[in-house]
Amino acid sequence: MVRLEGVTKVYRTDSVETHALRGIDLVIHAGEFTAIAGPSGSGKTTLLNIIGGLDTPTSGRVIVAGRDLTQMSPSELADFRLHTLGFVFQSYNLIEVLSAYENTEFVLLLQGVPKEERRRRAMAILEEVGLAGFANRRPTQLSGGQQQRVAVARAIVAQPQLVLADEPTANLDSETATRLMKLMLELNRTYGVTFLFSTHDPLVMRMARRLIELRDGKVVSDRTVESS
Amino acid sequence: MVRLEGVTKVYRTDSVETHALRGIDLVIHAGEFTAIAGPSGSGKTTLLNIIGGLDTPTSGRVIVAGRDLTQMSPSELADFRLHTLGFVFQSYNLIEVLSAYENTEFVLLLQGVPKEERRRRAMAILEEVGLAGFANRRPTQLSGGQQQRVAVARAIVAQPQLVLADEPTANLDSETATRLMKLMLELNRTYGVTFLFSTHDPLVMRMARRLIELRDGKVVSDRTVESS
Ligand SMILES: Nc1ncnc2c1ncn2[C@@H]1O[C@H](COP(=O)(O)OP(=O)(O)OP(=O)(O)O)[C@@H](O)[C@H]1O
Ligand SMILES: Nc1ncnc2c1ncn2[C@@H]1O[C@H](COP(=O)(O)OP(=O)(O)OP(=O)(O)O)[C@@H](O)[C@H]1O
Ligand SMILES: [Mg+2]
Ligand SMILES: [Mg+2]
Repeated sequence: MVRLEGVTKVYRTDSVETHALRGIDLVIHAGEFTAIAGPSGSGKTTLLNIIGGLDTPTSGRVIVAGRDLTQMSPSELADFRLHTLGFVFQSYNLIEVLSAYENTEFVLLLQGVPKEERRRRAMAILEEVGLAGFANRRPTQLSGGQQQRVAVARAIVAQPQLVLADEPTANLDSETATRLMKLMLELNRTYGVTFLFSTHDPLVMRMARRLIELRDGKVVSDRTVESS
Repeated sequence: MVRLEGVTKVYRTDSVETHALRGIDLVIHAGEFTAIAGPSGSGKTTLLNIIGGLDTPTSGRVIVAGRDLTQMSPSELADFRLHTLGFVFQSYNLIEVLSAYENTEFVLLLQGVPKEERRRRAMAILEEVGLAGFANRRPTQLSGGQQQRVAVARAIVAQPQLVLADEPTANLDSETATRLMKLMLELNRTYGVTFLFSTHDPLVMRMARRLIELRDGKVVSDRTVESS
């Protein structure tokens, strides 16, 4: 599903270079449920953004669902994201002028899904993340953790092939986080949605079936764990 | 240091009322180091914002450092915040056009602290949170956890009487979070800075000396814990 070959990312600020990714070689197979852990600044967001075609590597190749992202035009990348990916941003990136419901149904709208089906699916997923009663709220009328869950609902409502989630439980209490993870595990097991998420949360790490550790832009460990 | 008497907060959206706080009576003494835990949507941010004079209660009284916030004008509140409080927002609220250094020194600038002292103190606190090498970065050039630490540096650089921190470790790995908490404990023990912070992080809860639990806008438990 995802193959990275020799991916580097160098940011240049004020003549200072930051090597956010230092030669990542990585394969994520379809159907995996994988967590990426690592200290603050270790490259997790950078890696997810590159896999999601939201950023470009300094060098290397990024193949997702059979396509080399480094060879795609901006409009091809946008089309690829719309039809293949769900993304949960670390800062949520909800559209402030849209309600929780409208944020959630937005991807389905862009995909041309008919209104009634959009409504059914968006409301079902908001119910699953515990927010059915908040559907008409704008992001500024929601708590931090509620916004985070809308971001997750939006990312998974269209059951994309691959979901990239950047710290999807950071602002959630354990019970709400567990509920969310179980929802994602169900999508993985029932529909084969591949999940790759960054996290600091030990609860999330425990529920993953594979744990990759980053440190200073490098993969320092990659192990499969058996979970129940 | 902080006294809340019968504080309620009701948000009205689309004819729907949300009772974010349902009659909070609470005393925080000077020098305490207190965590507030509770599920997503339980009222933590609302409570901190009211104590910090950033929001007004629907009813009740809020007395901080001897002043009733509900009786203060906006300019009195702004002056109170500048000279008494440090605040770490859940979404950081860094000033995007300022560097990490400029964000950090900003409060000292407003307080009229001379340039050399501002520089010394801002760089010292950035060093303490592990970000001395990132001082010239703008927020968009920092990782999520790095931005969070700038937000904390900014809140504590002026050693305010009271620091209110809304989930200050949500985007940090355990090691970085522990380092941050130890820094805050040192300020508490050495300078008597009062800390009140909301959190979902068990690590943070363990380091607090008092743990208040909120549920559906009410305090459901309030216990002092002895820590080493
Ligand atoms: N501006 C607003 N308008 C309407 N409702 C609001 C507003 N702000 C917060 N609320 C609601 O008030 C309740 C408490 O919100 P608050 O942000 O205090 O929760 P919280 O405990 O900080 O949650 P989290 O852990 O998710 O950050 C929530 O149900 C939320 O939806
Ligand atoms: N736009 C940018 N310009 C310059 N440097 C950047 C930029 N974005 C990220 N960096 C730097 O690249 C490194 C990796 O950043 P990244 O956001 O990938 O880390 P992270 O592992 O997600 O951290 P966190 O856990 O704090 O979110 C960091 O040192 C960061 O400061
Ligand atoms: Mg990140
Ligand atoms: Mg909150």
